[in-house]
Amino acid sequence: EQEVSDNELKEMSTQGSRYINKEIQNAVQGVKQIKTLIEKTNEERKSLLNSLEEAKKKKEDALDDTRDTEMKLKAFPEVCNETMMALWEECKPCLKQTCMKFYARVCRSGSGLVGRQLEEFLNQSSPFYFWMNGDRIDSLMESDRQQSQVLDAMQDSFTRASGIMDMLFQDRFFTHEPQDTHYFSPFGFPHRRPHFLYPKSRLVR
Amino acid sequence: SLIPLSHYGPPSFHDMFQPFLEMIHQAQQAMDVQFHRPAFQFPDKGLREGEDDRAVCKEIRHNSTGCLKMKGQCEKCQEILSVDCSANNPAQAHLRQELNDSLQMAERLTQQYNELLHSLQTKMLNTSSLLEQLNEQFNWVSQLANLTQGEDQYYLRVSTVTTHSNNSEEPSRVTEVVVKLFDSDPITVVLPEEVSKDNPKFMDTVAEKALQEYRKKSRA
Repeated sequence: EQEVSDNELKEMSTQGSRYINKEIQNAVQGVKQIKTLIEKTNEERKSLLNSLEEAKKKKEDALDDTRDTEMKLKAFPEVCNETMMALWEECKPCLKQTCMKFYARVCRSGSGLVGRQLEEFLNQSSPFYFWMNGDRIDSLMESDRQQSQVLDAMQDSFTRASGIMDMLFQDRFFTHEPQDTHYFSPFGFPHRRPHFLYPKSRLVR
Repeated sequence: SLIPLSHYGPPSFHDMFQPFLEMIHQAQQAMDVQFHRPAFQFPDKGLREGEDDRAVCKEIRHNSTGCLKMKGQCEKCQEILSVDCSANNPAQAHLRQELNDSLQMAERLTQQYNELLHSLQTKMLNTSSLLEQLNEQFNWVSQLANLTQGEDQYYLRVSTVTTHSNNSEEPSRVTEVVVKLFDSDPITVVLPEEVSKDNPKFMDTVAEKALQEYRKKSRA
């Protein structure tokens, strides 16, 4: 049976609303805590970006030195030619056999085409490429390219997300930070300018 | 009150909370979509012998350079690397040593850079999981706001309170309270005899159960 009067229903609704309001406040507090954690992670991210910038500079200097030295070495007349060519003629078949065995065992897709491609590649290569570690240098250049790609992708990703998080956190529940000249939104980049003005320098971007 | 007044008077519950969920989802998508792009296959390239076989297969198919990394398994290829032409040209030998040194430096710095990239990716994954926590923690409020159109003064409105025996065999009686959270569908909370309506905490218990029920439904 219905037991309570309208007034009692109102009183119960008020009490229940107070509880819900408290729960919403708790949730908003939780959002604030998470916002603080996101900001902290973002500060760590920015300091990592600075470290990456420094590391990239050093890495590129070392790569430039390597390429300069390689160019100087290439300028020398090829010496020990006979020794090199003799070794190369024995190196190639071993390399081809080792590689095709690996490919058949691990890569499983058709090794016929790959075998012919490898044969052609080895016949076009010079033992001096080996002797000067040309494969290691090419591998480093490829890594450098891929690393730039990965960093750009991460930056694009974060730029997109941080724009949304700026909106998400700025006005809704949080009083504005003191708006002074140096203030920049917690998720944006310090020198935040409209994108089209912002030269896509590979490093900083 | 819950929300500081904005310039235009107290924003409604709907205005404040409704867009939140959508924005969290957008931020999550922006963060996550990139992780599934090929660019995120880290270039842990052959600076170490144990590199990912798949990457080697790809390289062998692409331009055969993947095979050159197997030179360590061919004695004659190794001998090429140790051919010493310095007798003919000491300057060249010095230059080759210089090349080796700068190459080792470049490889070490490339590895360092890779580790920093991994750390950066970890930070982004952390942000991604914090956004997920945000979503988990808060989506119910945003969904309630989505439901809320009017300006009802009650966040929780009790519509009926009835008591009846649980079933014909058992004499124990239960209290059934039907409530609505904002403009949600009615939620029925059934309380055992032990939770008396006269208990000051009665409505907290009702509200807590109603909210649990609502959040369970909104997760589903």
